[in-house]
Amino acid sequence: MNIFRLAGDMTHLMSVLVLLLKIHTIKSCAGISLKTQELYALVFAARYLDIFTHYYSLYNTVMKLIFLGSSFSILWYMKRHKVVRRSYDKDQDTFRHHFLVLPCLVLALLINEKFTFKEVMWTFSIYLEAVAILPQLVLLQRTRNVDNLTGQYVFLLGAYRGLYIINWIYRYFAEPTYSTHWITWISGLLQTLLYADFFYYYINSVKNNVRLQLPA
Amino acid sequence: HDKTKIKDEL
Repeated sequence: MNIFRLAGDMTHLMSVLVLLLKIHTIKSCAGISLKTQELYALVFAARYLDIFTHYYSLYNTVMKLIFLGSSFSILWYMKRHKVVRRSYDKDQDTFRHHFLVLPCLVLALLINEKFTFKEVMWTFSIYLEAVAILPQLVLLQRTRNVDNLTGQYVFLLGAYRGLYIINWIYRYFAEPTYSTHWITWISGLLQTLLYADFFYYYINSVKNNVRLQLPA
Repeated sequence: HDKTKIKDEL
């Protein structure tokens, strides 16, 4: 475990905590895309099929449980909680997210490292994670005025992806036994690029100390 | 070694 990987995992964890904090304390999910949250829950469910069959480390298992638990509880809050669900921007969150799932599944069936159920599901989760933020970015673009916690949530998610790329480069040079997962690298790079535009406006808003507002 | 076995990242 290197510092970039740990920092990446921690920003990922913080993004989830920021989101849960917003939902749990303010009792609002305004500005949060349910579509993106559904995709993330699917990403974790497909990727962590090995959670009870393969043991890597206590850290690994605990983090997987946290990501699975938090993503499904966010879904529960947004769909079932009687106060939170009323703040959901249903009319704005119209991205057809199901149309992302099928192409990712087909791509995983065609391009994978090994044609087994678990391996295809893992690859599917990598492809789907790369595009899962799209409904959220579209929702931000529509609402334009982004509240602090929502802005921080997306910023932390983007930071997590960026740090993972640095982690792969580090591992490539530092670990002799490390094998390059091209599928992960290319998907991860694409995923990080999706945040570039948002990052530009986010950093500017922090620098100028003004509320984050995306251009029309 | 089989690289598909090493899934130590989250």
